[in-house]
Amino acid sequence: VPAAPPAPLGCDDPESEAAAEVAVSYINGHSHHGYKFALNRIENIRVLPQGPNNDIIFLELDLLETKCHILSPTPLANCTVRSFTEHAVEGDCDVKLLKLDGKLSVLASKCHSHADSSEDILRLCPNCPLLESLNNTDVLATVTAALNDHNSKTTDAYLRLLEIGRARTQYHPTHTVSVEFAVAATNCSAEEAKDNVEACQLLPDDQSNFGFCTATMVTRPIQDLQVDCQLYGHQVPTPDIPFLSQDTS
Amino acid sequence: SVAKRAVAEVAQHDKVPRPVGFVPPPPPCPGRIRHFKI
Repeated sequence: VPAAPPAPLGCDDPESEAAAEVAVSYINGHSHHGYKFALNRIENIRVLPQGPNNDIIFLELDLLETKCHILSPTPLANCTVRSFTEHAVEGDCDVKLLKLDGKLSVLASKCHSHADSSEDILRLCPNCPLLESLNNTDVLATVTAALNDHNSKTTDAYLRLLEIGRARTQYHPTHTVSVEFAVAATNCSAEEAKDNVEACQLLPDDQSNFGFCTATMVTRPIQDLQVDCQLYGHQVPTPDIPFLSQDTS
Repeated sequence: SVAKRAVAEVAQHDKVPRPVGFVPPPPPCPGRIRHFKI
Protein backbone atom coordinates (compact mmCIF):
# COMPACT_ATOMS: atom_id res chain seq x y z
CA VAL A 1 0.00 0.00 0.00
CA PRO A 2 1.59 3.31 -1.03
CA ALA A 3 2.72 5.44 1.96
CA ALA A 4 0.14 8.04 2.92
CA PRO A 5 1.12 11.53 1.79
CA PRO A 6 2.72 13.55 4.63
CA ALA A 7 0.27 15.67 6.61
CA PRO A 8 0.23 19.28 5.29
CA LEU A 9 2.62 21.58 7.15
CA GLY A 10 1.00 23.78 9.78
CA CYS A 11 1.84 27.48 9.77
CA ASP A 12 3.32 27.22 13.26
CA ASP A 13 5.36 24.08 12.61
CA PRO A 14 9.11 24.44 13.18
CA GLU A 15 9.75 23.81 9.47
CA SER A 16 7.40 26.66 8.53
CA GLU A 17 9.02 29.01 11.02
CA ALA A 18 12.47 28.14 9.67
CA ALA A 19 11.33 28.87 6.12
CA ALA A 20 9.75 32.15 7.24
CA GLU A 21 12.96 33.21 8.97
CA VAL A 22 14.96 32.64 5.77
CA ALA A 23 12.33 34.56 3.80
CA VAL A 24 12.28 37.58 6.15
CA SER A 25 16.08 37.73 6.24
CA TYR A 26 16.11 37.69 2.40
CA ILE A 27 13.46 40.43 2.18
CA ASN A 28 15.33 42.73 4.58
CA GLY A 29 18.66 41.91 2.96
CA HIS A 30 17.42 42.95 -0.46
CA SER A 31 15.54 46.07 0.53
CA HIS A 32 17.30 49.41 -0.01
CA HIS A 33 14.79 51.85 1.43
CA GLY A 34 12.61 52.30 4.45
CA TYR A 35 12.68 50.08 7.49
CA LYS A 36 13.37 46.49 8.44
CA PHE A 37 10.28 44.28 8.74
CA ALA A 38 9.64 41.55 11.32
CA LEU A 39 7.45 38.47 11.01
CA ASN A 40 4.01 38.89 12.51
CA ARG A 41 2.17 35.87 11.16
CA ILE A 42 2.56 33.04 8.69
CA GLU A 43 -0.69 33.31 6.74
CA ASN A 44 -0.25 30.18 4.66
CA ILE A 45 2.30 27.61 3.52
CA ARG A 46 2.15 25.18 0.59
CA VAL A 47 4.76 22.52 -0.13
CA LEU A 48 5.14 21.07 -3.64
CA PRO A 49 7.39 17.98 -3.56
CA GLN A 50 9.67 17.88 -6.62
CA GLY A 51 11.50 14.69 -5.77
CA PRO A 52 13.50 13.13 -2.92
CA ASN A 53 14.63 15.92 -0.50
CA ASN A 54 13.53 18.48 -3.06
CA ASP A 55 10.51 20.70 -2.27
CA ILE A 56 9.20 24.03 -3.54
CA ILE A 57 7.64 26.00 -0.69
CA PHE A 58 5.17 28.88 -1.14
CA LEU A 59 4.83 31.16 1.88
CA GLU A 60 2.32 33.95 2.52
CA LEU A 61 3.72 36.18 5.25
CA ASP A 62 2.29 39.01 7.32
CA LEU A 63 5.11 41.39 8.39
CA LEU A 64 5.21 44.52 10.53
CA GLU A 65 7.55 47.49 10.15
CA THR A 66 10.18 47.92 12.84
CA LYS A 67 11.87 51.12 14.01
CA CYS A 68 15.22 50.08 12.50
CA HIS A 69 16.07 51.79 9.25
CA ILE A 70 17.19 49.34 6.57
CA LEU A 71 20.77 50.72 6.81
CA SER A 72 20.96 50.10 10.54
CA PRO A 73 23.41 47.37 11.62
CA THR A 74 21.07 46.46 14.50
CA PRO A 75 20.14 42.77 14.28
CA LEU A 76 16.45 42.31 13.43
CA ALA A 77 15.86 40.50 16.73
CA ASN A 78 16.71 43.78 18.51
CA CYS A 79 14.50 45.95 16.34
CA THR A 80 11.29 47.07 18.01
CA VAL A 81 8.12 46.60 16.02
CA ARG A 82 6.28 49.90 15.61
CA SER A 83 3.20 49.88 17.82
CA PHE A 84 -0.38 50.27 16.66
CA THR A 85 -0.62 53.82 18.06
CA GLU A 86 2.62 54.81 16.29
CA HIS A 87 0.69 54.18 13.06
CA ALA A 88 1.93 50.71 12.20
CA VAL A 89 2.84 49.66 8.68
CA GLU A 90 2.10 46.11 7.52
CA GLY A 91 3.87 44.18 4.81
CA ASP A 92 2.22 41.35 2.87
CA CYS A 93 4.72 39.08 1.17
CA ASP A 94 4.52 36.04 -1.10
CA VAL A 95 7.78 34.10 -1.12
CA LYS A 96 8.84 31.06 -3.14
CA LEU A 97 11.60 28.94 -1.62
CA LEU A 98 13.52 25.84 -2.57
CA LYS A 99 14.30 23.25 0.08
CA LEU A 100 17.01 21.00 -1.31
CA ASP A 101 18.68 18.41 0.91
CA GLY A 102 17.40 20.33 3.93
CA LYS A 103 18.88 23.68 2.77
CA LEU A 104 16.45 26.58 2.24
CA SER A 105 16.96 29.29 -0.38
CA VAL A 106 14.65 32.00 -1.72
CA LEU A 107 13.75 31.76 -5.42
CA ALA A 108 11.43 34.79 -5.58
CA SER A 109 9.61 37.23 -3.34
CA LYS A 110 6.96 39.90 -3.85
CA CYS A 111 5.87 42.30 -1.12
CA HIS A 112 3.69 45.31 -0.72
CA SER A 113 3.30 47.43 2.39
CA HIS A 114 0.48 49.61 3.61
CA ALA A 115 -0.10 51.74 6.67
CA ASP A 116 -2.91 50.97 9.05
CA SER A 117 -6.02 53.03 8.34
CA SER A 118 -6.17 56.43 10.05
CA GLU A 119 -9.73 55.69 11.17
CA ASP A 120 -8.53 52.64 13.11
CA ILE A 121 -5.86 54.70 14.88
CA LEU A 122 -8.11 57.66 15.69
CA ARG A 123 -10.85 55.37 16.97
CA LEU A 124 -8.47 54.10 19.66
CA CYS A 125 -6.30 57.19 20.01
CA PRO A 126 -8.02 60.43 18.92
CA ASN A 127 -4.92 62.60 19.41
CA CYS A 128 -2.32 60.22 17.98
CA PRO A 129 -0.11 61.67 15.24
CA LEU A 130 -0.84 60.16 11.81
CA LEU A 131 1.51 59.29 8.97
CA GLU A 132 2.08 62.14 6.58
CA SER A 133 3.05 62.12 2.94
CA LEU A 134 6.85 62.33 2.61
CA ASN A 135 6.63 65.17 0.07
CA ASN A 136 4.39 67.28 2.29
CA THR A 137 5.83 70.80 2.48
CA ASP A 138 5.85 70.88 6.31
CA VAL A 139 7.70 67.56 6.28
CA LEU A 140 10.31 68.77 3.80
CA ALA A 141 10.75 72.01 5.75
CA THR A 142 11.21 70.10 9.01
CA VAL A 143 13.82 67.75 7.52
CA THR A 144 15.74 70.66 5.99
CA ALA A 145 15.65 72.66 9.22
CA ALA A 146 16.69 69.64 11.29
CA LEU A 147 19.65 68.72 9.06
CA ASN A 148 20.82 72.34 8.90
CA ASP A 149 20.49 72.59 12.67
CA HIS A 150 22.58 69.44 13.18
CA ASN A 151 25.26 70.49 10.67
CA SER A 152 25.49 73.95 12.21
CA LYS A 153 26.21 72.53 15.66
CA THR A 154 28.29 69.40 15.03
CA THR A 155 32.07 69.26 15.13
CA ASP A 156 31.99 66.01 13.13
CA ALA A 157 31.43 65.34 9.45
CA TYR A 158 28.95 67.32 7.43
CA LEU A 159 25.91 65.08 6.84
CA ARG A 160 23.87 64.81 3.69
CA LEU A 161 20.29 63.51 3.42
CA LEU A 162 19.90 59.99 1.99
CA GLU A 163 16.14 59.53 2.32
CA ILE A 164 13.17 60.52 4.46
CA GLY A 165 11.92 57.35 6.13
CA ARG A 166 8.75 58.45 7.88
CA ALA A 167 6.80 61.54 8.88
CA ARG A 168 3.83 62.10 11.17
CA THR A 169 1.72 65.15 11.96
CA GLN A 170 -0.12 65.87 15.17
CA TYR A 171 -2.67 68.69 15.49
CA HIS A 172 -3.65 68.55 19.17
CA PRO A 173 -2.64 69.73 21.73
CA THR A 174 0.18 71.31 19.61
CA HIS A 175 0.82 71.33 15.87
CA THR A 176 3.82 69.02 15.63
CA VAL A 177 5.65 67.44 12.71
CA SER A 178 7.85 64.43 13.53
CA VAL A 179 10.28 63.12 10.94
CA GLU A 180 12.82 60.32 10.61
CA PHE A 181 15.47 60.37 7.90
CA ALA A 182 18.62 58.52 6.86
CA VAL A 183 21.86 60.45 6.40
CA ALA A 184 25.43 59.80 5.30
CA ALA A 185 28.70 61.42 6.27
CA THR A 186 30.55 63.40 3.58
CA ASN A 187 34.26 64.03 3.07
CA CYS A 188 33.94 67.46 4.72
CA SER A 189 33.84 68.58 8.28
CA ALA A 190 30.86 70.77 9.12
CA GLU A 191 33.30 73.70 9.36
CA GLU A 192 34.70 73.11 5.85
CA ALA A 193 31.18 72.80 4.49
CA LYS A 194 30.47 76.42 5.50
CA ASP A 195 33.00 77.57 2.89
CA ASN A 196 32.22 75.28 -0.02
CA VAL A 197 29.34 72.85 0.54
CA GLU A 198 29.32 71.74 -3.12
CA ALA A 199 32.70 70.09 -2.56
CA CYS A 200 31.23 67.86 0.13
CA GLN A 201 30.54 64.44 -1.38
CA LEU A 202 29.34 61.17 0.15
CA LEU A 203 32.22 58.93 1.18
CA PRO A 204 33.03 55.99 -1.13
CA ASP A 205 31.38 52.68 -0.22
CA ASP A 206 34.50 51.29 1.42
CA GLN A 207 34.47 54.21 3.88
CA SER A 208 30.71 54.86 4.00
CA ASN A 209 29.29 56.03 7.28
CA PHE A 210 25.49 56.06 7.42
CA GLY A 211 23.32 57.38 10.18
CA PHE A 212 19.79 58.11 11.21
CA CYS A 213 18.11 61.27 12.47
CA THR A 214 14.85 61.93 14.25
CA ALA A 215 13.43 65.40 14.62
CA THR A 216 10.34 67.07 15.98
CA MET A 217 9.20 70.53 14.96
CA VAL A 218 6.51 72.19 17.07
CA THR A 219 5.03 75.11 15.13
CA ARG A 220 2.11 76.12 17.33
CA PRO A 221 1.67 77.55 19.94
CA ILE A 222 5.46 78.12 19.98
CA GLN A 223 8.20 77.21 17.54
CA ASP A 224 10.55 74.50 18.83
CA LEU A 225 12.89 72.11 17.02
CA GLN A 226 14.45 68.98 18.56
CA VAL A 227 16.99 67.02 16.51
CA ASP A 228 18.90 63.81 17.24
CA CYS A 229 21.31 62.28 14.73
CA GLN A 230 23.33 59.13 15.29
CA LEU A 231 25.96 57.77 12.90
CA TYR A 232 26.33 53.98 12.73
CA GLY A 233 30.06 54.11 12.07
CA HIS A 234 31.68 52.44 9.08
CA GLN A 235 30.01 49.13 8.31
CA VAL A 236 31.13 46.12 6.35
CA PRO A 237 28.43 44.08 4.55
CA THR A 238 26.83 41.63 7.04
CA PRO A 239 23.81 39.28 6.90
CA ASP A 240 21.82 42.15 8.33
CA ILE A 241 22.98 44.65 5.73
CA PRO A 242 24.46 42.66 2.82
CA PHE A 243 23.48 45.19 0.18
CA LEU A 244 25.99 47.75 1.51
CA SER A 245 28.31 46.40 -1.13
CA GLN A 246 25.76 47.51 -3.76
CA ASP A 247 24.78 51.04 -4.68
CA THR A 248 22.49 52.43 -2.01
CA SER A 249 21.88 55.79 -3.64
CA SER B 1 -40.24 -3.98 3.76
CA VAL B 2 -37.21 -1.69 4.07
CA ALA B 3 -37.93 1.62 5.83
CA LYS B 4 -35.44 4.38 5.12
CA ARG B 5 -34.41 5.96 8.38
CA ALA B 6 -34.20 9.76 8.60
CA VAL B 7 -30.70 11.06 7.87
CA ALA B 8 -30.52 12.77 11.24
CA GLU B 9 -31.25 9.46 12.92
CA VAL B 10 -28.60 7.68 10.86
CA ALA B 11 -26.15 10.47 11.44
CA GLN B 12 -26.89 10.33 15.14
CA HIS B 13 -26.34 6.60 15.39
CA ASP B 14 -23.32 6.48 13.06
CA LYS B 15 -21.55 9.53 14.51
CA VAL B 16 -18.33 8.38 16.09
CA PRO B 17 -18.68 9.06 19.80
CA ARG B 18 -16.04 11.63 20.82
CA PRO B 19 -14.38 11.43 24.21
CA VAL B 20 -15.61 13.98 26.69
CA GLY B 21 -13.55 17.19 26.50
CA PHE B 22 -12.41 16.49 22.92
CA VAL B 23 -10.88 19.64 21.47
CA PRO B 24 -10.45 19.66 17.67
CA PRO B 25 -6.87 20.56 16.64
CA PRO B 26 -6.39 24.22 15.57
CA PRO B 27 -6.50 24.76 11.81
CA PRO B 28 -2.96 24.45 10.39
CA CYS B 29 -3.09 28.01 8.95
CA PRO B 30 -3.01 30.91 9.42
CA GLY B 31 -0.45 30.72 12.20
CA ARG B 32 -0.15 32.56 15.48
CA ILE B 33 0.10 36.37 15.63
CA ARG B 34 3.44 37.47 17.13
CA HIS B 35 2.69 41.18 17.69
CA PHE B 36 -0.78 42.44 16.82
CA LYS B 37 -3.24 42.22 13.94
CA ILE B 38 -3.73 45.33 11.82
